[in-house]
Amino acid sequence: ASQVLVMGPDDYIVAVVSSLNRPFGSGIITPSGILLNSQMLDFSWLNKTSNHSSLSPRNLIQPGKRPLSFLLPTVVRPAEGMCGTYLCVGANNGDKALSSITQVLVNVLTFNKNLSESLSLGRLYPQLQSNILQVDSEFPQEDIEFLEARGHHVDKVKVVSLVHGARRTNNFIIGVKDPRSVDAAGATIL
Amino acid sequence: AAEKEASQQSTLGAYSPVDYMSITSFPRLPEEEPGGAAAESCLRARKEEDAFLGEQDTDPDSFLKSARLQRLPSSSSEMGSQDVSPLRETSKDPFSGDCSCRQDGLTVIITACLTFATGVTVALIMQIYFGDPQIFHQGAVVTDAVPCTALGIEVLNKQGSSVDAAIASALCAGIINPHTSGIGGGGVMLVHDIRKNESQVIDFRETAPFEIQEEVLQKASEAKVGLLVGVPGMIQGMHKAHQLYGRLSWSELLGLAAGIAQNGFNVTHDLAKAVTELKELNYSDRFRETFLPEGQPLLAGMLMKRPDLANTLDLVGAEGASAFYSGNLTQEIISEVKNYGGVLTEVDFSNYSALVKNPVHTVYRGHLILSPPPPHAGPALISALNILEGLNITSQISRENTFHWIAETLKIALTLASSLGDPSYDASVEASVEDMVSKSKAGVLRQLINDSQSFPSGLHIPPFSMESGHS
Repeated sequence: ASQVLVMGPDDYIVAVVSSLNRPFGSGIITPSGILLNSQMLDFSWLNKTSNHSSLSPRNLIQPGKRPLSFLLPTVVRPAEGMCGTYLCVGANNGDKALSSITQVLVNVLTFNKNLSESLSLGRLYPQLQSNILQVDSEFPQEDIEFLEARGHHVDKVKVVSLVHGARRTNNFIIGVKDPRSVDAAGATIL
Repeated sequence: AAEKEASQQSTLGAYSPVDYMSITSFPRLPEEEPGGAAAESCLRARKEEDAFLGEQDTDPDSFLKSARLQRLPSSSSEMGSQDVSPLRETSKDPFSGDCSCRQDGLTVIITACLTFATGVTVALIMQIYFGDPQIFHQGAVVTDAVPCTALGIEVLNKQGSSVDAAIASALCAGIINPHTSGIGGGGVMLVHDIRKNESQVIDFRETAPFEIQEEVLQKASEAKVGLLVGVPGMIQGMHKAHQLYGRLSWSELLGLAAGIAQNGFNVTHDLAKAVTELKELNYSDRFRETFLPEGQPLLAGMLMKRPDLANTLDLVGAEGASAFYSGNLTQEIISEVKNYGGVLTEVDFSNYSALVKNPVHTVYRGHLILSPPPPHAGPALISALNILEGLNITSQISRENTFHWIAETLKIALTLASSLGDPSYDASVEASVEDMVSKSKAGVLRQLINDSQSFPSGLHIPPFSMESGHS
């Protein structure tokens, strides 16, 4: 998925997450240069590798229906009044996005870490089907050992998910990309 | 005589004109005192003075001052020195001019102050509305690619709205990183108005074609990738967002994105990596020409141009979203999808609409969290935060414990997410969402977490299968 986060001078916060499902979607490209999606894969349907019991009845394919989505543009604002922290975050990589956004929000709102640090810290993702806990390359080794001691099967991967964010505190606004991304960019109008 | 003089002095001293009430009972000097013409004249003047003093009751201050000036010298002259007194009796009322002048002066000063204050206030108000801003409003844009971030900033600098910037940047992202998104796909936008504290979710997720059947999908071979294609929602979503929040013209926004495709851009590391990871070899010639020119994968930093996409964006910019959903582009997409075994029809395109919804929300540690409603997994995110809030995670708790709790919480949240679906097709989804985002439900789910031991996912709540992929 690709993410766009905007905090403008008009006091609006906008977060967009869009996707084609698999890389290059279906791989079908029209003469006008439009690459078409493969979003039907997000429905729950029986294929060779899954069984009936794990089918989600609410996400079965039906004409005109939208499939379950882990595209999660998320906005945070003070619960009362207007003073305080405003945040918008987005993430990619399917259901790993949910996991990563949760951890970034905990870092900012619970541990009061700044946005840059919150995005750069190591993240984990519990894979439900395999019961493996994926951790990214930024995850400290000592913490991996502790998690293993508690019965987690930990697998270290390079990147779990990319999370970008923008933060506004009063009139100070900053856009921050995930440091794991080489290509992403955050820019601020001063 | 000396005794009488002393008596008069002491009397005067006792009625010092410090006290207003004392002054009003100013002693009358003996009128029976003999003294010829000068004495008569003095007496007459004294009577006039007394008459005047009687009229000054309404202004104690001026009375005190005038009494001090007039009465004391006059009294002293009566004490035997009136011939040498430098003071002269005047026929003109000494108070009439000065006093009124003093009152007028005060009025002038007050009037001047009020005028000045009013002028300054008006000037300040005009400065606020018409002058240069004294507090500079900032803005920030973050995207997956430098040119798209720059484009978003450019739109903001052109006085475009935040949504305008997001539209241009999102379309740009589909050009620069065509493996992740594009106008052939879909997504979701969350817009929050800080001042009004209002939020809207624009859901432009793809929909399943009307002729799709699960049985067909199950039996489909790899060659029938057309069956995987849903009705693209990107253009409708951007157009809907523009109708609601746009400030620049639609054609200008799409023109800016088309400019990126027309003028070219450097291939990102991410796109180059995605091209090298292409496993399937049955891509069309058009696909190969675009992403594997001369049989070689694109390399990071290479200049890439997409004139085909630029023309498409210009067309949609000029003719509006209908060009994509009921024009030649529609026919082209349908035809191409059918070539690959798909079932998209014109009806799918004409019936497609981007939906505007309210986000799901919760309060987490004094902050309002807003996320998209189903079929998006926002309620599961809300549930995760509600569970974590009750675990009282603080910086005093060890990091390892925190990670363990987060891992266990996410297992529950992801399991909950797997039960979600499109609420338009299953009314029970709404009820599930209400339950999922409630704090009381979070309390119940929190009890499932063991502080010292990890449990296999699905032990407490069985999860539904979710494709582990890039979506």
